[in-house]
This record gives sequence, structure tokens and C-alpha cells, in this order.
Amino acid sequence: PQNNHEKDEL
Amino acid sequence: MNIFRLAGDMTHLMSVLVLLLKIHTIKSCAGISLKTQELYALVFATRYLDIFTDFISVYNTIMKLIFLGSSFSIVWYMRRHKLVRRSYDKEQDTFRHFFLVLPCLLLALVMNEKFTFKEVMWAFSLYLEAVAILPQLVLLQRTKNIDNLTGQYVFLLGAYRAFYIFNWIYRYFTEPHYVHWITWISGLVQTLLYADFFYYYFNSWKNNVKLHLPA
Repeated sequence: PQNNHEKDEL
Repeated sequence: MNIFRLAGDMTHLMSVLVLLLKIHTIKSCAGISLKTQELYALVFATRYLDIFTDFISVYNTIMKLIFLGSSFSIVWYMRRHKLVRRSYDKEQDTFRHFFLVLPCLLLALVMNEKFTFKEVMWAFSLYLEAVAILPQLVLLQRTKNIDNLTGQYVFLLGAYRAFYIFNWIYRYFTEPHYVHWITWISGLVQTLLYADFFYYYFNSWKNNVKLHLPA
């Protein structure tokens, strides 16, 4: 359950 | 956005900006590893490939631009500015980029969330960030006496690492499906690399003496 929206960290 | 994440981002931002501002003001980069700075510039450049394709938030986009701009500015100052580059400890800063970049690239090709250019580069940036501090730590060991600038810089970076780990723990328990093995393991490795430095940093602070690292 991983999508690009989860990559919100810097 | 939770408080740990915000504190992590702010200490990360401060570490880069404090370094850039001091280099700009005192026109010296003594004690700072150019190798580490170049690796960080590469880390940001490869991680933020999504900056124009995936919009997350205004905060996110602005922070990415600041990190890219400031890290490349530091490299520019250390390589090109005629006063700053004279203060650079070139003979001591001998760590080879290649030894860190190549293993990280190979690992990213094997361990990634999806085998696409963007995902491989994203994984590469996380692996590289974990070890990018090594040339700086080697330089600290060699030059032994650490001025305030370098001490504060590594301290702020270490604080950023610690806050991010609290952020992951918090998000794991509060958000469904929040699992990022690649981020967590590389982040943990990176934080452990700071543990040794922190031990000496706190000891010198506690005893109120100038920071000295053992040989």
C-alpha cells in the first residue's frame, strides 16, 4: 500500500 | 504534519542555512568537508526529481527549492569563491565520493520500491544521505579540534535525524499503511553514524570544555 502521495517527507 | 516532522525539517533547514550564512559572512569554510557537501547536493538533486511532476504542498515545494538552492550554493562557495576556497582543507579532505556513490547506486538498483528511473534515484538518494556525512566525520577526526561552526552544523544534522525517527514512530501508529522500509532502515543507519559524534559533543558540553575527538 504505497503510493507517491506518501512520499511527502523531505 | 506532526510536531516531530516539523522540528526535524526545521533543524535540517537550520543546519544548511547556518552553514551557508557563516561561509558567506566569515568567508571561510575551514573544517567543512566539500565531499560531504557535494554528496548532499547530489542527494537533493536525485530525491527531488518529482518537484515539478508531483505537487504535495506549497510547504513541500518551497522546502525542496531551499534545500536544492542552499546545498548547491555551499558547493559553489567552496569551489569557486576566491576567498572561501582558500580556507578549504583540501589535503585533509581525501575521502573518495566514488566509494560511497557506487555501492549506493548498486543497492538502489536492487532494492527499490519500483524499478523505474525516479524510484531508483529516490532509493539511491536515501542510501547516499545515510553515508554522506562520513567524509565530514573523517575530516573532524583528522583535524581534531572542532570550531563552533562545524560542531553546531553536525549537532543540528543529528537533531534532524533524531526528530525524523520520532516522526516515523508517530506516523506508524497514527496513519494506516504508513510503512517505508527503505526510508526507515537507511535513516536508522544514518542516525547511528551520528551517535559516536554526539557522545563526545555532549561530554564536552557537559564538562564545558572545547570539543576534542579521540584518535
